[in-house]
Amino acid sequence: MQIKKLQLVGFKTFADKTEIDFSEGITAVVGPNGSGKSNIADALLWVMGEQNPRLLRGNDSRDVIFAGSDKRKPMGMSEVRLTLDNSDQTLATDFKEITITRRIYRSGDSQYLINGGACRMKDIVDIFLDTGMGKGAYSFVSQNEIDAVLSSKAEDRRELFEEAA
Amino acid sequence: MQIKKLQLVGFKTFADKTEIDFSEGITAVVGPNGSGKSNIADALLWVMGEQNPRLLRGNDSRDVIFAGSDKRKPMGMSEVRLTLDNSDQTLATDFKEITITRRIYRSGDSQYLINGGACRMKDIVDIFLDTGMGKGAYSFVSQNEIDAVLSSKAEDRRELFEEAA
Amino acid sequence: TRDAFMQTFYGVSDHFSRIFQRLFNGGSTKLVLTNPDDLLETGIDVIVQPPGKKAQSLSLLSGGERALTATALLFSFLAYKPSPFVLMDEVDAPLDGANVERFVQLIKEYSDNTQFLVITHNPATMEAAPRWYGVTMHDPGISKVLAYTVPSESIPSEIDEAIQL
Amino acid sequence: TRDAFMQTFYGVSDHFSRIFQRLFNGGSTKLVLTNPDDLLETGIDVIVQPPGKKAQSLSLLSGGERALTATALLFSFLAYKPSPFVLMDEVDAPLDGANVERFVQLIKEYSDNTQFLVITHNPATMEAAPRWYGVTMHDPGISKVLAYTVPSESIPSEIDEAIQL
Ligand SMILES: Nc1ncnc2c1ncn2[C@@H]1O[C@H](COP(=O)(O)OP(=O)(O)OP(=O)(O)O)[C@@H](O)[C@H]1O
Ligand SMILES: Nc1ncnc2c1ncn2[C@@H]1O[C@H](COP(=O)(O)OP(=O)(O)OP(=O)(O)O)[C@@H](O)[C@H]1O
Ligand SMILES: [Mg+2]
Ligand SMILES: [Mg+2]
Repeated sequence: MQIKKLQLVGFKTFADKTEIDFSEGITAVVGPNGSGKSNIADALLWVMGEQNPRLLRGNDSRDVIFAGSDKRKPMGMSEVRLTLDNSDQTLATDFKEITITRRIYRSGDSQYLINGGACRMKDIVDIFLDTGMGKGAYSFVSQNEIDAVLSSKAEDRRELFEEAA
Repeated sequence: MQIKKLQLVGFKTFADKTEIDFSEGITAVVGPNGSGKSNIADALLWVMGEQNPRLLRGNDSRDVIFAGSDKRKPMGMSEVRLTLDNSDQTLATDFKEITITRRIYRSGDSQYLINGGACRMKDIVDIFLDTGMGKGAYSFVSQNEIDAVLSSKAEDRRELFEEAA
Repeated sequence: TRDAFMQTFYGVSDHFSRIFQRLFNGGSTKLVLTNPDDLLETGIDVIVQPPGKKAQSLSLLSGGERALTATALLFSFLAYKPSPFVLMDEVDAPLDGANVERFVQLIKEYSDNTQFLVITHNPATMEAAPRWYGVTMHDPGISKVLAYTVPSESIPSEIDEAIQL
Repeated sequence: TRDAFMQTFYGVSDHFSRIFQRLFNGGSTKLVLTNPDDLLETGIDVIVQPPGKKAQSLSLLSGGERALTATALLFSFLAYKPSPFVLMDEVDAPLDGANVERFVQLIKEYSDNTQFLVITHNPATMEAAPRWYGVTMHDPGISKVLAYTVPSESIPSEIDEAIQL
């Protein structure tokens, strides 16, 4: 399974349509403080099904919608689309290529789509089950989160072992 | 008030007698990970009266005594001595120069001295009252602690204002 | 007393606006009492707007923006009620090049009346200090300290590497 | 199941020893079940000994030692059960030059079979990536992304500064 691209519009500071292409190996994301690097990480977590706004540094699920700037009005919707190459069939789905889309509106309404077809949040989360990329997994380290791996209680660490088992 | 020097022996990784001289302005402390830089910060907090071992990254008050290494045995005592120039009389004491010494032994016994004379912990803490260097003050920022200034509850911030008032 | 607290609150608020704008090269701030009728119990809310952006929850700020905001707040207390000595352990860690430069200018200015002990890995911060203590661990587990007085044309990264040998 | 958990526990423990010794250039580790008789409730204690030092409470480790230890633990899970994709946001922030180098060698090796998205301010980490996304904020509050394919003789700090303009 490989990530092919991530497309964002109206997501946090990514007001304008943005596309990020992934290839094999290591991609570095660089730039000044506050430019939007961690917001890209948030977009990935969000499109893969993160439901807890606190894990995206917000208080409300609508906090991910572009809230405006000095010169631009707030937007009414946030959308992130993730395109995956599943030709090695690692993911729990028959598709060779899979596009996951998530939207949220100011009203609080949400939409979830797999290859353009409406689905539930659960269907998206299930795709990543047992891949190491699922909820509580060890493949996502947010900013300032690495220390928590050690400061967590001994019992909390069991979750990592259960994900790997 | 100026700090003149800090002397350590048996304090965490400072097994051997060490002296650090301070002058005016900025002194930078540099070196590789794990070499002992934050241990110097801990020594300063400790000699000025820090009683909570957790704020010195330990669990027990004796955790500051050199615990040994591959090639050296643990030591039986930890001692830190701070020498201050008080010619401008900023500190709550008549002395023009003041030496504060703190020791702890493996037994758990502690000693506190001001200019060589035995005193109580409280006498040391009182010296720094109302200087901005006291407990809960804003002049000491430990590693990874700066974020707590913002993540603390609104009510906890009042403590900083009270120290400055 | 009520008057002392309010005087401190207004004084620190003024400094905070000024210092934040200096570190962020613009923007604005507001400190708000959560309970103005009960000064013994009130909290203090911190609301900031980086230049060109909207004021949003502190949690949405980037790692570097949070560190810089917290630094501005601490320095506001120092400006209102100076402390003879300030210790900072790696507060510059999340800052990009431009923000480190502004941070360094700030501590240089305050160092006329305040002793600073700054623990850092950052060459730009090291360059601000005329005097360094290099902490090494030639014997594993045992810290040793070397004092350097910095010639004006020294290159910090070379000394940092020298310390690592 | 009990067997699956124990198999994971032993597998991860082996990898952890190996990867820790690689990142720390020596030392040793031990993972210990807090409650071996109740695998559904047990915690896992992490005990480490950096080279030449004594094994002590994790809390006494330095900032950089904790980050490196946590990284070793996460990579142990990845070694035991690979994930197609790994995201790391500024995990290298507290690491000194020598530790960053070892960290970079490690992710390069894992990147043969895993896509990495690494958010960083560190030039050494940037040098490991053949492809960069520079995130800028030319219009305040609005993120823009520029893709760079890195020629082999590029100087990361120059690009980092170019992004800041
Ligand atoms: N919904 C939103 N609308 C507009 N701006 C937002 C929104 N959510 C977050 N932001 C802004 O995004 C910025 C933070 O971006 P981000 O965390 O990605 O920075 P970063 O590049 O990771 O910086 P650093 O290097 O300091 O970690 C903040 O200024 C915040 O106010
Ligand atoms: N009582 C003790 N006896 C011996 N060693 C100790 C004791 N207490 C702490 N240490 C050791 O001190 C080391 C940490 O030192 P310190 O936190 O000062 O490092 P540092 O120079 O600040 O590194 P970093 O740049 O990573 O923050 C750890 O390896 C820890 O095991
Ligand atoms: Mg960030
Ligand atoms: Mg440290």
